[in-house]
Amino acid sequence: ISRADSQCLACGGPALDLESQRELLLDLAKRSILDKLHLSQRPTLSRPVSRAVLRNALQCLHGPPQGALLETDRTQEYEIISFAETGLSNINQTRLDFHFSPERTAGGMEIQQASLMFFVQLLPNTTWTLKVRVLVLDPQDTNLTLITQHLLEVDASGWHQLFLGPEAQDACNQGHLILELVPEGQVAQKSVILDGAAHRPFMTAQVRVGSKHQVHRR
Amino acid sequence: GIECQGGSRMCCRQEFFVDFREIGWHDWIIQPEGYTMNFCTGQCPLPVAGMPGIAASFHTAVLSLLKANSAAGPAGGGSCCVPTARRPLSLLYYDRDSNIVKADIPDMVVEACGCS
Repeated sequence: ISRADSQCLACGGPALDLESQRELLLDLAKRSILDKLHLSQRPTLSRPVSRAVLRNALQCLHGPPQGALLETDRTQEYEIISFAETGLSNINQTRLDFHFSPERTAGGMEIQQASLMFFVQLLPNTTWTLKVRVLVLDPQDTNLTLITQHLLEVDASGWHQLFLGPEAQDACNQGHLILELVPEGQVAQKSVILDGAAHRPFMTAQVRVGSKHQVHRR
Repeated sequence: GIECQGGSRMCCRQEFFVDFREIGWHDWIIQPEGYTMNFCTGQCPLPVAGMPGIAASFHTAVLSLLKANSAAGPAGGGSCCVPTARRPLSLLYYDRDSNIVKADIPDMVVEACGCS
């Protein structure tokens, strides 16, 4: 709504009234954030995350050191925390499903490093060998394909971290990563991998915008 | 750069805070609660357009002068008020899979304005 009695300082045209100008600026801010995050619209939350889980996960985030300034020519980087769905688990095996938004993975994002964080509760003085199988879903025939596996010695209760290799990173890039944690050699009374509200397994990934997004200024 | 104050019509930086709660984005953006976007506004009349201090850069000042001398130019001297320094913004937010994403986005906060 232009105000006939005054002039825009920048372009010399009729000035907007303050409320319209504020609306316009907020709209610009929204569009700028969505553009820079490569999102077509603001995300709608399907599965809220509990504060306890959020707090645990945030302690694992590795941001730039406080006060460090980003060099303007650095490519945009992300850190992602993805919480596992543990639907298809039982006492002897915990299955973790991680999903990454197609628009993020299709946009040429490259996962630089990924690690799994999970909480284990053991009886005192016991040691477990844990096999971690990395699987991908074959889009054609919906079968699971084992791409690699890790063996882990766990001898204390608490949070444990496993760095995932390039195979898992490739699976993340395809949008869906499946991990199976199978205790070896011992009969469990109950699952040693906890996934209650405050102990939900999650994955952290450091992501860089891939070359497709690079705009080179000549 | 110059901060916009009172009735000044000169090229300056206008402070502007975007409150995520006000725009209804506080559910998916975890931190921060808002950010100072700021913007540039004001005129770049001829004498000012030529001053390196307020120009976007020394080269811009020289170009503005060349342009101004060779063309009549609109009332504003043919030079615009633009950001000369910007700062990144760190965002922590949920994506549509309820993953938590931490992103450092360059050039989101206008720190200073000048004539170009």
